[in-house]
Amino acid sequence: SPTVSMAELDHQAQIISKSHLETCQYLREELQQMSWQNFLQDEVESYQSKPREVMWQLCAVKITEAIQYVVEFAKRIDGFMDLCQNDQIVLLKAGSLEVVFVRMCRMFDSQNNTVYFDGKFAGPDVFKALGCDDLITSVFDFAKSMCSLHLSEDELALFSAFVLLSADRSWLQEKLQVEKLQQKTQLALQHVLQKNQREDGLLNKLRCKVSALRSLCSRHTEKLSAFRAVYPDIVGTHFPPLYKELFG
Amino acid sequence: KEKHKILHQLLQNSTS
Repeated sequence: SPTVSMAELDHQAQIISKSHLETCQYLREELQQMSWQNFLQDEVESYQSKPREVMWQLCAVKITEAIQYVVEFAKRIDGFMDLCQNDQIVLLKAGSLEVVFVRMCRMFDSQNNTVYFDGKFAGPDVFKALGCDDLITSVFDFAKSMCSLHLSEDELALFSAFVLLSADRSWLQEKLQVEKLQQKTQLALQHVLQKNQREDGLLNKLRCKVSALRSLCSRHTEKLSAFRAVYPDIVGTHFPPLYKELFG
Repeated sequence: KEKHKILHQLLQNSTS
């Protein structure tokens, strides 16, 4: 782009990578050290026999924790805090769970089809009590396909920022500002992909992931509504307030 | 604003 210099793109890429590493919740090395710790069969059964509402609450707590790190990530992206408050909220409300799903591939073991959850690596069967097998399968499939792209931390950081800064979210007040920021992030991502000598089609593959992420999040909302219809008091009194703000 | 009180608060807290 004639309006953004290479130096600016390098700077943007560096800031976003740093922000990602400072807020990624677990370092890759930490996760690698824990990778041999899978839940034993009796532990799996104990999750499966939890009441549905207890498992929902546990997952809501874990999601909320992960989202708090995403909020910190957003705050450190150059330009995010210059957006108006309405737009900061809109972007986080729509995109924070999407970033959690993107980040999940760092905590995912493709060989065993397990994800780091509540202290150990868990397969899809651990989440049976939620009563959302189809959504869980889709989330695991998404993590597996993200893993197959073998993104480096800086690529993952820039893709997360690109997802968060989506300029097509409803209710943005200063759409043009967000568009500019997203465009700059996309150029920085492109720049890093070139620098890392990644294959030509990777950016397109990543663009395809955006629609998969939207579908996962809308299905999460549907499942939550169905759950809330049966357990309105549980959501109202036992779910983390931030979770309710974002998805309520 | 009241609807997103916690998010506002998290955004306003300085980064540590």
